[in-house]
Amino acid sequence: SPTATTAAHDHLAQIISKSHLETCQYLREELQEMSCFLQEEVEKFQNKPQEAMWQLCAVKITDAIQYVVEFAKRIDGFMNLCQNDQIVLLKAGSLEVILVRMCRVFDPQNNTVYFDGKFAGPDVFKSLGCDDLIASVFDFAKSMCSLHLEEEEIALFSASVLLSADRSWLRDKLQVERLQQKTESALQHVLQKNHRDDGLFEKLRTKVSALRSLCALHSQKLSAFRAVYPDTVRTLFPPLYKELFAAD
Amino acid sequence: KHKILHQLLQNSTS
Repeated sequence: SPTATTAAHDHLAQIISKSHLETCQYLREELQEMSCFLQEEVEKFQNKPQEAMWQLCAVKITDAIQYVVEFAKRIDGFMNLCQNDQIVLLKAGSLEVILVRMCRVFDPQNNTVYFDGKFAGPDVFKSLGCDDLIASVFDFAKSMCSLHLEEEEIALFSASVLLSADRSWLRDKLQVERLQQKTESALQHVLQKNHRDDGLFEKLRTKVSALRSLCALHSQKLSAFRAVYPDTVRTLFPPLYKELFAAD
Repeated sequence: KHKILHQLLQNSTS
């Protein structure tokens, strides 16, 4: 019955929102008090050797991924998937979820993102040597911010991104598809409940392809970096980061 | 392969 469906959507939305808030790493309120890096601090980042800045970013990404793993574990049904599929979904989707979550720690007014204690503009990441990737990530965060999503909507969208049934190497695609469909209907229900414009769900769908290109670009940049600095990656990068992005 | 991810998945949620 429609009432039962509505209740099921509300219930799922509630569980996923709770999981999201419990694992979101930063609360919006605590970030409100944070300042931007001063020019001399920006220069310190810019003067870091390329390897050191890559290592710092790999550490930050890995920290964030641990929260995403925790989020996944608390999503209804995720832990019922076989472990192969849990790993496939996290391997393909954890960076995408981080990019979605980034809109929460992004200030579109001055184009800065919370990083290593303060808000940082794209220039902070100059020494990575991947200006195009950084510019695309900032553009993406800005466009996500312009949708003014509420936490509940970010939570459900993140979950649906993580539960993408079209990832390669899934053993039980059907089960993932079912979970994704449930999450997407709950998202649509929440968008309706919040009186969002009709096009928002479709706009979010278009973000999925943007996420995939950003992750492909990250892999490409990592390969290029690893070709030049194999030892840095092998000895200094966090093991979890290597497992996810730099497997042989 | 994926030793750490395995471990993280198996740790009970706090």
